[in-house]
Amino acid sequence: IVGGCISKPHSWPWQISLRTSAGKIHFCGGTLIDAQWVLTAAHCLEKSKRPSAYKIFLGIHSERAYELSKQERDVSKIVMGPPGTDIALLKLDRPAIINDKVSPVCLPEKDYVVASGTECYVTGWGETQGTGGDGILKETGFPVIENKICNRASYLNGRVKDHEMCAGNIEGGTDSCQGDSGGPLVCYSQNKFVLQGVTSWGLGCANAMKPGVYVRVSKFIDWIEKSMKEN
Amino acid sequence: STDALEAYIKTDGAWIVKITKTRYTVNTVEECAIKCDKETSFTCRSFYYIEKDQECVTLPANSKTDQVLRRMSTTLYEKKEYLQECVNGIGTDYRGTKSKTKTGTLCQRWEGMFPHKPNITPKTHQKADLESNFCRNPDGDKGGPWCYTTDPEKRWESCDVQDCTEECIQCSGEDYRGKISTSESGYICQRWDSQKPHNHGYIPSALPEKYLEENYCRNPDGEPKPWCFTTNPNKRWEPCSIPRCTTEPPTIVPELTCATGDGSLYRGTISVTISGKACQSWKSQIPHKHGRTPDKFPCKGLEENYCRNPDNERNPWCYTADPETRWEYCSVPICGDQPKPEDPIIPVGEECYEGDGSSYRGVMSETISGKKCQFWTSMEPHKHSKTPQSFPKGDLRRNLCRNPDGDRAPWCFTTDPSVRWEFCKIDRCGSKPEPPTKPSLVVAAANEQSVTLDCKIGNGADYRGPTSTTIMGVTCQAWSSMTPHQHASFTPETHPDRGLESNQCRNPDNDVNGPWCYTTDRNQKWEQCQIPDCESLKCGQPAIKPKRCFGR
Repeated sequence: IVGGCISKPHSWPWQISLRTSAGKIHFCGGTLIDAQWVLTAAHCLEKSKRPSAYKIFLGIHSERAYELSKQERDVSKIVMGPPGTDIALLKLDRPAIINDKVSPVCLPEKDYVVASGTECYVTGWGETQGTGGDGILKETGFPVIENKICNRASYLNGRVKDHEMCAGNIEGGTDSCQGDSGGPLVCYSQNKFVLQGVTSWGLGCANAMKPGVYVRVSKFIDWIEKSMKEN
Repeated sequence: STDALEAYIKTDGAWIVKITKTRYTVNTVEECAIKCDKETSFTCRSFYYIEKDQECVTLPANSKTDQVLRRMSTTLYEKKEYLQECVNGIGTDYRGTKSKTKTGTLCQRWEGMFPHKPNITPKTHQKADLESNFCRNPDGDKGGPWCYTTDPEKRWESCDVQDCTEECIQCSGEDYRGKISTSESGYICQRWDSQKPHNHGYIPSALPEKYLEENYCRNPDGEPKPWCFTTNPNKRWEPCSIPRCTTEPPTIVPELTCATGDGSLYRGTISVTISGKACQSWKSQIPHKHGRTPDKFPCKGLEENYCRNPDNERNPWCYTADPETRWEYCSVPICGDQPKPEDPIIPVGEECYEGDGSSYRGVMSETISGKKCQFWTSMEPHKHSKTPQSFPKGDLRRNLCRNPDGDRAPWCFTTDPSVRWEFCKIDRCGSKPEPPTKPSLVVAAANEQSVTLDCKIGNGADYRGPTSTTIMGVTCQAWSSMTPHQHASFTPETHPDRGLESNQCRNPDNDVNGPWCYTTDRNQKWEQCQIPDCESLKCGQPAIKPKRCFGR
């Protein structure tokens, strides 16, 4: 996360760290949506299609993961999203223990569209580009930008698809970045946080008029439910 | 009788202070409207109604002429007729505030005798509302509303007030409220409240200040003119071709040396950005190609290379002369007392307020009825005086709930034009929490998912989770063990149905403080465990509340 601030420990209890099984090195984020399922970005899983290549850490605040609350899980199944979309589901080898440091986020209603200007939050252990907080879970908030604006020539020039959404500050300065991919974009509504986006891509990080792009989760509710049921 | 209210625009939580007024006791708001219609002592332009007191107050003023203030339980009703700034027919009913003639000459006051001695006066035409120096048509002139002018050479001139039936836009059409619903290629517009055929984020209920009605062309996002999503699946959106009004755009009071709010009225000559870069001329397309040209934004003062805010940005800005930096904000000084500069990071969110909430510095920006708060620096949709400049100690950042004026709780102006202000969705600290309303997860916790859900219901007598450390982080002693602490009351044998098989936290004695255990610390025989309440583990509701830092 570029800009933003260091989060309160365990205040985003659905945030997971996706790691290599070998070196247990963090490379992407993800979101706990159920005791046994994590939603992440498909591009995080490009290097290997083997579930055994990955590990999932839950309940941690620091990237080093020395907290006693850490839960470590293997991945038992990978379900890639529909072709051309940057979303994937990971099934944990056994359910996470849901407690005050590990709990799932809510999913949005099918096809729900977040109103332009709604303030939402992203979290992750990704690049900070010198803005501090490396190695600690950071958070930042910014408004959702309607695809119409985001697709203007001076913004992302038509690159944003219907199943994606943009969010960010027009003047830049704060954004998600490399290493935050797959992590959550949540918006607060009716007393709860709802997962509206999966961190996907951007043109650099925190550049003016180049907001981050997130997979629009509400477009994948049927796929998520079907995949979880079938697997 | 509800028809009586159709002629009015309603604003909750608002009133106007006026010496001239009449007070009535009525049974319904409709009765109050009828009182206003029948007012004889003055021209009734609005009334406010206090339902609890059944109090009705009729007024000669409205939000165009007087300051609207906030007041709980008071609803202001303004006659549409007196808010309208256009004419029907020859405009004998025009009651707007235009006070310049078609050639731009200032009108003489109707009561005035200089430079012209009028033969039409407020006394001779009592029902014509000949007030101030506003254009009127008391004599049915075919040319529409007119006035005596302040030019000694010209006794009177018509004002050329826009016709209400004429569909046209002033400036970029941000204030267009007309009913054109076809895009420039002839596609029928998609309704704003529909997501078909195009999904979109311009949701009328979330953006009430944008007047996204029916499928009418609107300009909610700083385009050069009104537009709409189209009903053609292959054309997401398109501008509408609505002609520009021939009448003069509304006059503004330009800010020449400093800026208030978002600086959209700034017309000064600063032309350097915050990092010291020179601005590119708005007319030029070099080094940056852009669409913010003076012809597309005719009312925004895009002259030379001066810093401006033509498109609802936070501050005046400009394209820079540096090819590497497309645009930047400018350092235009803020008018009045300089408020504390906005921290890049919002302080830790408070979930409740103390006392009257004057010290509340949390991040709530939603009212008790779920409405979004208006930015304190913004005058849309509600004009007000509670600005960061006038309340420098009030921490009036963004659109966060605050109590700058000693009301009884944090509040904000709402983005709903019909609701001026409301208290916010925050509880006073220590107030009784709401009883649990959703038992489904609790049931699941008790039965099916008790292995994965590490939480307690009530006092945790049924808790069978895996936690085996105390609140101080000490490992628990096994219930069957007698070292380091000897005990006899709570063992697997004495309480076979209480889950005392291992060293996990349990509550065999129904301790009101929840599960506990004997500890492995010789100096501490037993200690409570920290088991979260299952109610706090519902999806999306973190037990530890996040900061919700809004980074810039």
